Amino acid sequence: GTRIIYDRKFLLDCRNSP
Amino acid sequence: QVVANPEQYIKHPLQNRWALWYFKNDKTKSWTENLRLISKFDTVEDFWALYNHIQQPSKLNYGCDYCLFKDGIKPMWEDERNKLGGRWLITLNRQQRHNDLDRYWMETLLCLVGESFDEASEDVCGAVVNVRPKGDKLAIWTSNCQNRDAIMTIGQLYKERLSLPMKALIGYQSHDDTSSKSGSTTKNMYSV
Repeated sequence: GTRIIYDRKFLLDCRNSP
Repeated sequence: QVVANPEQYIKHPLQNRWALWYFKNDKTKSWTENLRLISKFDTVEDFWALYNHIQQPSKLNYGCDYCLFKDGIKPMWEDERNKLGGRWLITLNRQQRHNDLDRYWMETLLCLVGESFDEASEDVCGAVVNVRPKGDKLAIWTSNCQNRDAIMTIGQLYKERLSLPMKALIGYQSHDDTSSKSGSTTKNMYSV
């Protein structure tokens, strides 16, 4: 099946977005 | 007619729902009474809302732990999905509490919620950080200590993500060995 993965850059960017 | 961009309002779903536990070292209570569920989350946004809200490990009292486990797996050896497994263990020295502990723990969480170990992510149960006077410890728990390929993949990628020096070996121990160890040290099944 598919797996939802997030790299660290995306996760860190999400931390700062409103 | 203006159509809103879903990217702006839909939360980013994680592959798994995760539960964050906190263990407080209260000698007057039993071990299980000291283990408390803080909260569960299954999106990137809710992960950060929780993470930004709680204390960093370096601020916890001695004897306390954080545990992040897939929903449905209790952070203890006895759990059905832990009992055949083991953990990659990283032991820190006292200076590392100030320099490395918090960023290593955050990186560990990013590896878990981001499913950073390819297919081996299936084997991940959770991660634990122990704050201890003699030296703090970080560990990633996996479900089956016989799944050598998955375990080695996790160990190698984890070491890379923490930028640990190549020569600094980390060891994997089965929970069975850890729970029945006679001496102070547990033998490693694998190392990387």
